[in-house]
Amino acid sequence: VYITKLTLKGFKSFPQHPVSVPFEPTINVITGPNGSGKSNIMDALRFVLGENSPKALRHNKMSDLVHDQSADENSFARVSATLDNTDRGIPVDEDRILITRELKRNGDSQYFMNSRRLSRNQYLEILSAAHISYDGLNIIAQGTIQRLAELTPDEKRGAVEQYL
Amino acid sequence: VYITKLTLKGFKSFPQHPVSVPFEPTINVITGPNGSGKSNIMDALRFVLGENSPKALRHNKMSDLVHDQSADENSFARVSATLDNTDRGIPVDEDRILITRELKRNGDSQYFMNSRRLSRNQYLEILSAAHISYDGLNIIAQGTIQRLAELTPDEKRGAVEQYL
Amino acid sequence: KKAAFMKAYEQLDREIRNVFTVLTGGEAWLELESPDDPFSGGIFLMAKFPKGAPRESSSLSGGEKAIVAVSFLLAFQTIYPSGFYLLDEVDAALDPMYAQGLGKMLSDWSSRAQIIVISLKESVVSKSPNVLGVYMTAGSSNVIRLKKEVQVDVRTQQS
Amino acid sequence: KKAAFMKAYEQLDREIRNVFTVLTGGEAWLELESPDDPFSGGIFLMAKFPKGAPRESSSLSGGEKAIVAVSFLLAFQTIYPSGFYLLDEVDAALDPMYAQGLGKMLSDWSSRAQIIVISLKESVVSKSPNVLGVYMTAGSSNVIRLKKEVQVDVRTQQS
Ligand SMILES: Nc1ncnc2c1ncn2[C@@H]1O[C@H](COP(=O)(O)OP(=O)(O)OP(=O)(O)O)[C@@H](O)[C@H]1O
Ligand SMILES: Nc1ncnc2c1ncn2[C@@H]1O[C@H](COP(=O)(O)OP(=O)(O)OP(=O)(O)O)[C@@H](O)[C@H]1O
Ligand SMILES: [Mg+2]
Ligand SMILES: [Mg+2]
Repeated sequence: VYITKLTLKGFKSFPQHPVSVPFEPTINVITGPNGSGKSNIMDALRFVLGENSPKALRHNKMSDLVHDQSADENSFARVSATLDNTDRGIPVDEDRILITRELKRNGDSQYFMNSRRLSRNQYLEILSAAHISYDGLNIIAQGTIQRLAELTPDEKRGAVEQYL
Repeated sequence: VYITKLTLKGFKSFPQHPVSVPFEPTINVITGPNGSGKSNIMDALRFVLGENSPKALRHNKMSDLVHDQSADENSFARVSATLDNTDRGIPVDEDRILITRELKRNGDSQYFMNSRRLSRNQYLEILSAAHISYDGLNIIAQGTIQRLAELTPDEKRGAVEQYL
Repeated sequence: KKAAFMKAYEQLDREIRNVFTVLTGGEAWLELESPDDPFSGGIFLMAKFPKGAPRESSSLSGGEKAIVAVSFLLAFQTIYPSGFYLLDEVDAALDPMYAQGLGKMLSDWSSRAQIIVISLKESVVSKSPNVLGVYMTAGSSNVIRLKKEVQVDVRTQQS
Repeated sequence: KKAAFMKAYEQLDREIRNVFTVLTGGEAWLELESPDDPFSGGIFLMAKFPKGAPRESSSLSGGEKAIVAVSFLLAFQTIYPSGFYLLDEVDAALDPMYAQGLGKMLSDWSSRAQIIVISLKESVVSKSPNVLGVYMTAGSSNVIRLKKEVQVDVRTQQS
């Protein structure tokens, strides 16, 4: 399972009109000046995969994730990701799966898979079947790569055990 | 007061034969491949200024600071810095001041100023008259510059108060 | 349980050796703190960079840690495969040679899993067939797709 | 005590504005949480980067934080002068334009205080009249002095 497209609307520095980011199945390099929004794209991917700690998304509370230039009360943040499921890693019989998470100003989230609303737990459980989780080893936030080398020997053993 | 020369002997990756590093009074850029010993030069400067926490020098105990390829029991680490004192920032009537710190394998240190042995407290007190301290704001370790921007508002006020 | 652990451990060890040697020309490997009862001790991640001595990963330099960590991360693919990797400026501490080596390694690896990597380094950006440029206008972020043959200047995207 | 604090605060605010604007073309400034009794509240370090909105320093991006932090650090010189600055790869998170700007700023600043900066970025290394090359041979570090006109390649020093 891999990501073919990410669409951000009102999420952090992304505006209320949707911005789509296309991804290739091989290597994709994201570049741009400091402060342009690169790490916010990474945060959007973690958010749509279920990250629920505002601190991990670099804010104090979830409602701060909504784009702060959209003044109106009803504004919200929405992130969708289109996943290629031809390998059927996700136990759903479809080639493409669209996952979506919407966040209201009050901090509440709703989760959708192929436009069907799911509870957070159902959503996370289906993704975990394909080894997809918002805090997996395969997702490295800015400035944290050295930490893997700084794990204690016991923590390194724990990392191996956890995935058996 | 500024640094005109640093001499390292048996300190971290520096060998038992002394290596001297000349510094200009203006700007000096240190460069080189990963793992060549650049940050160890910075550690040597903090060490000679009195840094006493092994963790801040990236080791578990002080005796690990001695170059680990020098097998013999009597080997030790010695760092000296020549300071230009023409502005008499340091309350000693000399244009040049040589500060030296020696560390034995057992973890004990000895401090010298212009070849006279001093206690650690005398040594640190004389340096602090010129606003020189091993944990001053003017010394930024690798990977820590962002922390200054991440201080809470109270911590930022504290930083200003501390130096009044 | 011990058999499953040892099988995973040996696979991880073998793969780390491969990845690290390709990246640096040096050697990396795993060691068990207590080989007889692996669960009662930890795992040491050892690395010997060219011209250096063998060391445990936690006492390496900033750039060396990043290289060893990426090797560990990619090697993990053999025991717990992921469909994609999201890497945010993992090359920030690398010198030009290792940054280039990492760019090449990630390109090679992208036939095994999708790689999405954020980088400011010319040597990594110019190697990739797919480059996305992010830029800010009037307080909001935008994304454009840059073709491979475009000479990417990290700054010009503001135009 | 309040008078001394306010004097230092205002000097710091003035200097941060100068340094930050030279570095980025944007604006940075200080705000007091409780202006009537400064000791009962904190200090906000605000920054507005070109094309962005004003923000407190802790909610900026990685590279933006590094720029704001260096501005704060240098501005501190006016209230508590140091004879020298030791900076270890403070430019690691900066894009090419800000890295170049920082290199120039540090050169200018070096007439006020000695600057010793570790960098892997070509744009910072080539601007400096004094470059020291560090390299490893047989497990030990060495240092050579590189002249200004030498085209410095971070890697070639191993030769
Ligand atoms: N809720 C929000 N509304 C609007 N902007 C926001 C919001 N949250 C964060 N931002 C802004 O988004 C900007 C971009 O941040 P991001 O961390 O993505 O930059 P970046 O491209 O990764 O930069 P760098 O290269 O420095 O790491 C920051 O300036 C930040 O202040
Ligand atoms: N006591 C010691 N004896 C010998 N070598 C040591 C000792 N302590 C640390 N080292 C080694 O010194 C090497 C250089 O470390 P240093 O952190 O100075 O590199 P660096 O040039 O700053 O690299 P980077 O660009 O990756 O930050 C490391 O490989 C480390 O293992
Ligand atoms: Mg970033
Ligand atoms: Mg270093």
